[in-house]
Amino acid sequence: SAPSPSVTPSPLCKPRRLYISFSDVGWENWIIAPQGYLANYCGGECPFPLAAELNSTNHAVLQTMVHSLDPRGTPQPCCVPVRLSPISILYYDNSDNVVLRHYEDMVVDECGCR
Amino acid sequence: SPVLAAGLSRQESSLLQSLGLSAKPSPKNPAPVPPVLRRMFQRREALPRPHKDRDPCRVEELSVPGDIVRVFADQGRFLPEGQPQGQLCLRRLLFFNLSVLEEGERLTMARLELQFQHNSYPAPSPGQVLELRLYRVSPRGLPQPRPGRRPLLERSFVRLHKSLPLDLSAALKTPGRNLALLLEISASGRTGSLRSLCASSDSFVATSLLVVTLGRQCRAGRSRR
Repeated sequence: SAPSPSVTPSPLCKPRRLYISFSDVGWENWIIAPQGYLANYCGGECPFPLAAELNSTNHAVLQTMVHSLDPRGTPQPCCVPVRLSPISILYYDNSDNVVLRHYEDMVVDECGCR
Repeated sequence: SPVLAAGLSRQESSLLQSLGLSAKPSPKNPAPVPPVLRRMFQRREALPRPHKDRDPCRVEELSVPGDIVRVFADQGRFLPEGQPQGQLCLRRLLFFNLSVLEEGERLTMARLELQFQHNSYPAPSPGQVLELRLYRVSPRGLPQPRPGRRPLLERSFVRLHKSLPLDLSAALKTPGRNLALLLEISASGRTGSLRSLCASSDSFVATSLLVVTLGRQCRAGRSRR
């Protein structure tokens, strides 16, 4: 059996940095501002025992326990956004009017095991 | 690959729709960004994140409910004075294409902004006044001045400021898909030639309409709340 890969502690579930540049997605000609923004994403493990700060539900705690007994049969809970915040975007609409609009759930502030 | 491209464009169009856009905008001749919107955007950017205590369905800067602020450019035209007597300085049909307003958006503010080249002060002779009248007209017909027709809004000015905001929120509760207004500025005063009386309004530059609405996401949220 191949030697187990050097086990580094798998990083826990938490927000990870993700900067979205609107020119990367080809939207720079109609979005006036911002040019991009820090959207972040959730990444990491939800291992047994679920630490309190992982903002998890009772269901996730139980699922983790079952996963530890039967890893093949039951997956670990998922690391997902549990608190997001809005941003405002200044852009040209389909009739070339200038619009300032508020968009909900655009930035990941907090992650949790669910 | 074409499959990947098709998938991406499908994803993009569904995201654009959730952003309230029917397709990816491609501004042909983008208008300059109105300073009022630029200032509002910069003020929001400066707020500490995350905006815990901020009501996302309220435009704090204008103290009205709303999550969408648009500025519509005037697509109208000047009209011949057409008034045989009196001292009409300026007569203009204002036309705003409001068809982008989505089903279910509720208008919470409408502010007409008249821009002049500079602050202007008529010659200081007593009794000189500029009168401004605004009528709602049909987008189709050429508006004929009819005596006794009630204006939507009537104001008198001794001086014209560079930027003149006129609140039309009450008058435009249901703006419809197009909005046509007849703007008349006339001068009255015991002395002075008509041209000198009208000098102030001759510096008229442009008009725009600032509209604040409550979009679906806010209206759903509010009714839930």
